[in-house]
Amino acid sequence: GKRQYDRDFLLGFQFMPACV
Amino acid sequence: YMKHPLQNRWGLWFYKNDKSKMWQDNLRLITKFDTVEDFWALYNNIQPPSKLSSGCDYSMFKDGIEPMWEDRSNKCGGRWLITLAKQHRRTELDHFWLETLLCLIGEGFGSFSRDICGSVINIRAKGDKIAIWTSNAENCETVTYIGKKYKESLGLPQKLVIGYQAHADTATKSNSITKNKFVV
Repeated sequence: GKRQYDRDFLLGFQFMPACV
Repeated sequence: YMKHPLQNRWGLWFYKNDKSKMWQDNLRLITKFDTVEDFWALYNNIQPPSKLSSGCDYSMFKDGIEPMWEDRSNKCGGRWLITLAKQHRRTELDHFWLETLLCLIGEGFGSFSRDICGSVINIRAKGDKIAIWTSNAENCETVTYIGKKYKESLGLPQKLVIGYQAHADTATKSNSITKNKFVV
């Protein structure tokens, strides 16, 4: 399916360290 | 922990107005990304638009599309255009730009996201501009849906009218005013 992400979901990752 | 893949890979471009160079030499691809995490890693490490000097642009386009009218994907398309008065640079510009990017990478226009090419932000002394570019100015239903959803995403008041202009009309205009093909 289409990978749709709403803004709140996306904003939740703003300050998370990217581990991989 | 796995990164969250985006539906599309995107390229972020930077344009700096250097009159000693050709237009296309001033346009540079900064990087490409295709995960939520990589988007933020990039976004958190670049200057916000409000800190750029006048004459600069950022563009974010789907991989394979260059941020210019001439690109095959843009040629028959157009843009929803948001113009900002100077006093809104400090308060609204960065916020609008981020909301625009989130609409794009999150495929916020549902199945109509297929028509999205990218987005451009122009930093200009006479007024900043943010636009979403779509691939076909004749796709009335798609263009109108994108415009309505975009306006809603930016939190613009209902009574504020935004316009969609075909690139073909922008490219051939004889004065500084391009007619709107659609408004919402």
